[in-house]
Amino acid sequence: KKRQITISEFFGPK
Amino acid sequence: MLEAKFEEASLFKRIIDGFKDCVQLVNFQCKQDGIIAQAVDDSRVLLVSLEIGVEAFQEYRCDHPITLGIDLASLSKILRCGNNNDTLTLIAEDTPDSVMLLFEDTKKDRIAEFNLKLMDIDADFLKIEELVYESTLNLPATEFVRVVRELGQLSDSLNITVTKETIKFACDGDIGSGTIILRPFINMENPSESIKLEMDQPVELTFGAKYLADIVKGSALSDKVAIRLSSEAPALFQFDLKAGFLQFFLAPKFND
Repeated sequence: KKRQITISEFFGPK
Repeated sequence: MLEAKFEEASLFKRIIDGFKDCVQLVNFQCKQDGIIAQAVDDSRVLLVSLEIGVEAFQEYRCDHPITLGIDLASLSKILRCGNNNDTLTLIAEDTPDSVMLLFEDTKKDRIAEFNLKLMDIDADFLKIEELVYESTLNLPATEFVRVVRELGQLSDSLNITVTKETIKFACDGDIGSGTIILRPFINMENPSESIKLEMDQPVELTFGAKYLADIVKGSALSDKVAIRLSSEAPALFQFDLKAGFLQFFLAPKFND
């Protein structure tokens, strides 16, 4: 089973 | 004041068509050196990053930074009004509540002016880290579109495996499974038809097919797509403009 990762887990607010 | 004139309205139409189906509300940041925009889709899986450099415009002037908060669905309605080969000028005051879109045909016989109301969009501008990618692929955009359309019919996930000599796309769904293998080659006569592969380490990743179906819409902008993959980070799909680019950062699916 694979879990969809989100972008927020990699890129934070500037 | 912003005055940004495209020689052909079709360029701006293609840029907007390239990402309007995955994000709706976008802040366009206009500065002296061009226009940038960034937006994340509602599920926060796909990040779109756009850069239109000054050289993409026939004329460009922006004295002070201006943010245009735009609903892309509304903008598209207006963009459908002008002809593709009209010039299109975006005009806005320094603190605008609307942006004017001015279409002029080449003979200047027909001048159409539309004002689009702007929105106050509360979206954080994410800092995109300089990532280290393990593999970089360059494909004809048409090939990329074809792979995504064909395999996307079978499953909601698409797997990409890159080894030294092959790029393998695979899917496995309820109705069956499919695999497409591409090997790098150089087409001397038609370089944009070439498939290039630079690999530091083999990489295998799984992506949501519906996000890839959105990303392929960027192929209206360029006949090539660059795909950069890392096993630990979002993949980058990039379509280059004459001056600038449309980038999609897509977060993968990981094993639980």
